[in-house]
Amino acid sequence: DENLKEAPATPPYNLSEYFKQFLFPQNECELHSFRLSFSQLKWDKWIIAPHRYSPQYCKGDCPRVVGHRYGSPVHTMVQNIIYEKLDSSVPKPSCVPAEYSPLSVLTIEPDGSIVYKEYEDMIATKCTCR
Amino acid sequence: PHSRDRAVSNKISGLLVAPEDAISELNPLLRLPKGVRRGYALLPPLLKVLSDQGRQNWESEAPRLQPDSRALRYMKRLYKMSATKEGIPKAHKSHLYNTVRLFTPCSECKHGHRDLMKGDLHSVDLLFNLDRVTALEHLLKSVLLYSFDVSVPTSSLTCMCHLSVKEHDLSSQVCPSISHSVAFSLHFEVRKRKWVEIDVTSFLQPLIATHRRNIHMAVNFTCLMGDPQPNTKRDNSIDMALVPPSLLLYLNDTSEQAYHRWNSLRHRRKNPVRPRLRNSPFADTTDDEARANTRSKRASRRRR
Repeated sequence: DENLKEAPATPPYNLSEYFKQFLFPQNECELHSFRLSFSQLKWDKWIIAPHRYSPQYCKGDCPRVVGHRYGSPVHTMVQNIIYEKLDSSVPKPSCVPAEYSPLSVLTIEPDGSIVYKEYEDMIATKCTCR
Repeated sequence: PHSRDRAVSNKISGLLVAPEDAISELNPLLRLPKGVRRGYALLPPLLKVLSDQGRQNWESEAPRLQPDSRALRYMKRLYKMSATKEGIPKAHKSHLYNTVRLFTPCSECKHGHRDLMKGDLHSVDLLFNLDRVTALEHLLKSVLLYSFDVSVPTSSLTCMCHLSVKEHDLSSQVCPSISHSVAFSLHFEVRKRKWVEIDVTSFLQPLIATHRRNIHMAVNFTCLMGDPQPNTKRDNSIDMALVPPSLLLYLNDTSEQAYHRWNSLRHRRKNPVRPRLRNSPFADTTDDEARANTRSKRASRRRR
């Protein structure tokens, strides 16, 4: 209410565009695909498999009310309130990975032996806001 | 680490690279917990290259010894059986290992001055260096891996094997003594099989459990073509000893970076899989879950 009193009464340039941002939020937090080849990093001499690695990443805006959709803890909403109402130096919640998949890697060791190893949390599979 | 760019890389990736003596100089917020620092040497290679040593490797990679081509072929086959094309460990695996190491013998010598006649048993000395096995990798199974030439003109083989582990007597480095040995025979069909795995877990377990770095063993391995029969002709023998075996170790890496299958299964039982976000290549939602997810999204948009 205070903000409305202070702001000049300038109507939005296009009402439908204005409302669309609420119906279809832009850039919302979600999982994005990213694939790299080990040859790009010149690691293919000692990483035999896989040839490509898709770690994926999370990016996007977190809604003010995260609720059930992102599986966020209640603290996330509390931090949003702190940011908006109390202290803007406290960062907004971020879009980050919530779940991961492991990755199997086949490498050549310096002594010429070969090792197959399964590593945990190497591929993001789900995003959350926190 | 003795990188020229130590200061720069420390600044850039201090969380991963701070050497022990520089830790106290770091901002307390950047200091890793003790447990993680201890595990620095165990960071997977993908993370290690971000460190000082990795940066050196990127610029001028230290040459690595190239593995045996047959060993490489076997491990690639193992990888295909164990992981999807995207590199994700297959879910149907029931075994507990998350690490498999293949070692080729670093040196071998043939005993004796007897003529190498077919059918003669002769010993091949094998020395395996296990420096790459870490303290957190626990042995589940060890295997001697033999490769066969598929042009062997037979459908079955009967092999007699005598395996002994040699201990080096401190008083005499020249003449190792035999600590324990085992003898066995086996019969198998050749067909298209190119590999034979001989389980020697119980035999090597005491040595690997005590973190022995070098395993010196003598292997007598003679195979005869066809089914085992008395008075088998010597002409039917194949000299297996000419093909030195590799040593395969199936291990459970208990470090934090390794994938613990039993842990993920326990987690899944407690927390049923929720629908993944759309466009995820790893989405495994069922149709019902996908419909519920779509309904939920529409509802939340309407509320906004």
